[in-house]
Amino acid sequence: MGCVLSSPRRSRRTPGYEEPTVLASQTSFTVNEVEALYELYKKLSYSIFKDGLIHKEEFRLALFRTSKGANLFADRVFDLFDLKRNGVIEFGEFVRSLSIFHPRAPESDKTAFAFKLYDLRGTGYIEKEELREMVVALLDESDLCLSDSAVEEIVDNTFSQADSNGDDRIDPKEWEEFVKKNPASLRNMSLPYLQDITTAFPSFVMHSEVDD
Amino acid sequence: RPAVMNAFELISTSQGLNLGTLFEK
Repeated sequence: MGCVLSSPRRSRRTPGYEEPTVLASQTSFTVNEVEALYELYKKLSYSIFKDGLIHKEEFRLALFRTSKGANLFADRVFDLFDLKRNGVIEFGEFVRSLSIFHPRAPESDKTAFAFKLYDLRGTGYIEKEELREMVVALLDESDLCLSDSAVEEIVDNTFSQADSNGDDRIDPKEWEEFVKKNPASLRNMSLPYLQDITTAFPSFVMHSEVDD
Repeated sequence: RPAVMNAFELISTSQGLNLGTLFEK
């Protein structure tokens, strides 16, 4: 017991599989961390459709324990992870996107990703209407209850803090300044789990081809 | 009345943005 038997070198890979050495060279992860992420990826990508690709329903299932019902934020994250925009998240997309959430990833990558996430209509700016829509969506999914006037106050206050040139839209530069002053706004952009991914998915050792 | 949080901080608490859930068994 305790020993690792030699693994099948060419076990079946999911469609769109990319070599961990290549992904590690392009991301914040080590090769072993990418291999551990592959264990997570397989679990997620076979949870409903059994095709080795993560579909939106599988992503929702993992986040909410149910695949039913859209969630504005989860669906936005899915769409941003789906770099090829073909409706599924492939392994390389999964690793490259999650890399931004690594605690070691550059702050500028996190800032840029959050900007794209909140620029709901992809205009290159975050508009007040988008901010209001996101606050309302957050309230809908949570137990928080705020009056319409409280929502307006929060949206107006935040918007005026961020929109420093007063042109009624937040541009990437203004966003960068805003998150520097309000770092808690990017709290969700760092996942401590990613530092312990090899511990969380130790079975990667069974399939590992390198020793970091 | 709760202390006023900035709207982006509020949004960041969405479960849909809590990707840590993906790592929970």
